[in-house]
Amino acid sequence: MLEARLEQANLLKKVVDAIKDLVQDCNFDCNDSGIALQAMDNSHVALVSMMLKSESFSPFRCDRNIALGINLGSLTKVLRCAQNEDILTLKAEDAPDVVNLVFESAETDRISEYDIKLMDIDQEHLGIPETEYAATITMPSAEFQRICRDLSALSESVSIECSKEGVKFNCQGDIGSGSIHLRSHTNVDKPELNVEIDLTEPVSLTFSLKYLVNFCKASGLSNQVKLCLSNEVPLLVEYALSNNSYLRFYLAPKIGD
Amino acid sequence: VLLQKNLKNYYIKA
Repeated sequence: MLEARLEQANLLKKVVDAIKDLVQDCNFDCNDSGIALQAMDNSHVALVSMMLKSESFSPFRCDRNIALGINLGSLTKVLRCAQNEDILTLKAEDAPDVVNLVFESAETDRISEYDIKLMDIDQEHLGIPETEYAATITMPSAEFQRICRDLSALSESVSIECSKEGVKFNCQGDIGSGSIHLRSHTNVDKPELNVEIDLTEPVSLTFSLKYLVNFCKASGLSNQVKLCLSNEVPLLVEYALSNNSYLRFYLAPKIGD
Repeated sequence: VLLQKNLKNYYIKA
């Protein structure tokens, strides 16, 4: 059986909120290392990969592999019934029909309990190899969100160019063009504002802003976001969580036909 | 025209 207790319901609320517009039905794969999710969007150009390590829960117990097929719309409805600070416990039997969620208020003696019916989801899993990317940019997640939002007002696509000069986000649209240039930057007092660019070779790739704006819904999960790029391969956008847990998004680049 | 390829072109099925 599965029993996983999260100190704050907020974490799961934010994760689900960040991915629910991209993917609808997905399997939460539970085993002794934690709870993982991998799902592609309908057009198969974007992929979500979530890992909540067992260390992110206390306690965490999962005796055998369980796939919980959950509709994220349903999960969102139930998670709205939890206060952000509630303690959240996920429970399921070994061959479950439902997943059970218990919300406990640390301040009051209120305990609420919900069951969500599970679905059989036949999901394709992709093997994503560990990749040495040509450029890795670590930057404030709010800054990345702002760039994507600002440029999406002008264009459907953004080109991300990374060179030893820094990183340039460029777009061209009907009304004109825009570009934002960032260089490596260290703020000793506010390290969350740091921009770090790790480059082994120059990279230039174009991506759909619609998807990037969508990924940025995860900004509330982490102060910093990591963008990993190599020419001609999908972009990795990573939001690191505590205990080596993470929320990652992959996006296929736009290429000439 | 710019196209986005299916991710299955980049990653193999696990």
